[in-house]
Amino acid sequence: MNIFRLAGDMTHLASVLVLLLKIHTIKSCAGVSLKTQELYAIVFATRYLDIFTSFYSIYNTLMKLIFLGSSFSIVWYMRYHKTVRRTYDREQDTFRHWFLVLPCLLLALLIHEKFTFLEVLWTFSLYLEAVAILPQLVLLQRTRNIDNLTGQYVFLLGGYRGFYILNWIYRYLTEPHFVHWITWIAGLVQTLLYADFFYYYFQSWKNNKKLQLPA
Amino acid sequence: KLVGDTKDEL
Repeated sequence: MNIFRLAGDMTHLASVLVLLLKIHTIKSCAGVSLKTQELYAIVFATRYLDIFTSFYSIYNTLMKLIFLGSSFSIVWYMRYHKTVRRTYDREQDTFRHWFLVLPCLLLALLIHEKFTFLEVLWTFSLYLEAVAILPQLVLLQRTRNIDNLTGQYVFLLGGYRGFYILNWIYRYLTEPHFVHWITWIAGLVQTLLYADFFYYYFQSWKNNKKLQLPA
Repeated sequence: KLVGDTKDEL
């Protein structure tokens, strides 16, 4: 464990807690993409399949349970909670996210480190996580009025992957055999997708005006 | 392999 990875995990934890807090306290999910949340639930479900077979550390297992629990409860809130579901703008959140799942699955069947069931699904979860934010970014551009909690959620989510890139550089420099191109490229693509959001987020923060993404 | 593996990452 290094400081970059810890910072990344804490930022990731903060992003899901910010979202859960928003949905639970104001009983609204306006501006949140259910598609992105469903993709994240699939990402965690396929990434943490080894939670029962391989134990690494208390921290590792605890965080996996928190991420699984939070992502599925956010989906549950947005789909089934009587008050929250009414605030979900279904007409705007129209990204065909299943078109993201299939190519990621095919790519995982083609490019992976080992051709085993767990490894292919784990690789699939990496590819899917890289693109899971797309429905949310599209929704933000459509709804234009980004309330600061949703903006913070996306910002923290992008920041977590940015910290992970620093973690991979650190581990590559300090651990001789630590080379994982698939993880690195997927993580880099993911972080790049946030790049323009970060640019507009900082612009709005610097000029102290409402965050507006270009149409 | 676990040491150098990313499986210890979330």
